[in-house]
Amino acid sequence: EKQQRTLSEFFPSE
Amino acid sequence: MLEAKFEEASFFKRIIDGFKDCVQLVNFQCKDDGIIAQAVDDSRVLLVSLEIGSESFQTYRCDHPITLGIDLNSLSKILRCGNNTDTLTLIADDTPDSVLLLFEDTKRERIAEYSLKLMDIDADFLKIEELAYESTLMMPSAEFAKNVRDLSQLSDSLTFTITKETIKFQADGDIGSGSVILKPYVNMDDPDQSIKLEMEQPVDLTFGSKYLLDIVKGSALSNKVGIRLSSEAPALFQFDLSSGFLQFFLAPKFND
Repeated sequence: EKQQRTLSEFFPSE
Repeated sequence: MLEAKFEEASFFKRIIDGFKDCVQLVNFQCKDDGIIAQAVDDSRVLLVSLEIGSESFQTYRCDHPITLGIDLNSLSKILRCGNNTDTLTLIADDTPDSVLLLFEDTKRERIAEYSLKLMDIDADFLKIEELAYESTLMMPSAEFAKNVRDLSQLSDSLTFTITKETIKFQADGDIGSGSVILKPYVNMDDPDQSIKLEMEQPVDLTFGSKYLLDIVKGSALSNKVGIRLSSEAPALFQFDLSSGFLQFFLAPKFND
């Protein structure tokens, strides 16, 4: 089963 | 002072309808060259990025940068009060606690004026760097929306597989499975109906259906959707405006 990733794993917060 | 006039209220309605179901509280940043907004959904899987260039307006003036913190549910209520063919002017002072929405029916000299209270929205801004995408796809937005809506009935995940000459959307669920296979196609009579594919690397990615169902609501904004995919990054779905865009960045599903 594939797990949903979040954007925070790819884009840092400013 | 912000004074931004849309030639037709329906244009702004379509923009807001394009993303109001996935995010609720949004800071609209108004600058001299237009309005931008960014918001992330509560699950932090889908990011919406909006740019309405000043050329999308009939007239546009913004003397100082202004942030309008808006609850989209409230804004939608007011936008429903105007007629589609009315002009719509957004008016705010330099330190606003509300924004004025002025609907004008120039033929009938009817003017409707609504004031929307602004909110102080504490939202962090994600830094989106220019990503290197492995496959870029441009296709009719209505066709993409149909594929997503059809296949989402079968599974809560959709898989996009791009190879050299083929685009495949696939769903595999409890009640059965389905797939739609497309090939690049040029329609000389109606270029918006063409399908373009630029593939540098084959891509095989899985996305949550519920997020894709939100994304395809942007189809009302543009006849075409641009889809950029990378095996190691969020996908980008873009609907172009006459000046500006509505973008969705969607994090994929991966195996652990």
